[in-house]
Amino acid sequence: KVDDASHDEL
Amino acid sequence: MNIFRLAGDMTHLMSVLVLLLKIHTIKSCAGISLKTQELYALVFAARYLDIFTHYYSLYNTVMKLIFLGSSFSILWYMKRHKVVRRSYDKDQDTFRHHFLVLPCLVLALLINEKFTFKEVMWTFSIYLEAVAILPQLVLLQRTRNVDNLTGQYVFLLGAYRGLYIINWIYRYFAEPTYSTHWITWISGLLQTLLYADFFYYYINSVKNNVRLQLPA
Repeated sequence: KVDDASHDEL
Repeated sequence: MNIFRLAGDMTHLMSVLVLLLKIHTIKSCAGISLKTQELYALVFAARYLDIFTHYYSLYNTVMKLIFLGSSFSILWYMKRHKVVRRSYDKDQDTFRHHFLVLPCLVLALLINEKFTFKEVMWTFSIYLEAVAILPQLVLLQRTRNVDNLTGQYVFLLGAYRGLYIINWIYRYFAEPTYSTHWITWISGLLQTLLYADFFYYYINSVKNNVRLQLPA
């Protein structure tokens, strides 16, 4: 599973 | 974005609006812990450092601005407003919240996903948010009678991260690219568990339509 490290939640 | 995440954000938004409504309309912050509010302002300041550098969505940016703006205006009301500040009971709000900040910072330096300033600050905000409610919960135990708005505020604040947990479960199974986020998941779970006994007494008080009283 590839997931960019940026945080897309609050 | 899924419905659980949206519900969580809306619940979180409602909690800060309930608090602002209470403070702005009845010009009182009785029963509210300034220390918890200071910790939350720190949480948002540390978490949203990327607000100007990493644009993810209009929704995220707007919500970050709302959370930053509301948490700092609550601080202003409780510390500067001539009427509201008089209703702050600093003799009751005695939790030494500084003892929460340093361990969270040290832990963020030790356990993080990437050792960069922004990532460590983000991780610090995750750990700090998990314990930020403690001064408020301690204050609630002390001030026997909890007024409705304060009870609603704490309930909504606890419920939002619980909805985030459902959002993480949903994303894990629904999104193939969604990877593990142990730091967020474990902190979020711990945070929600801290509210467990409050939830129990709050729901009972609503069900039996009696004033919320936490056991000493």
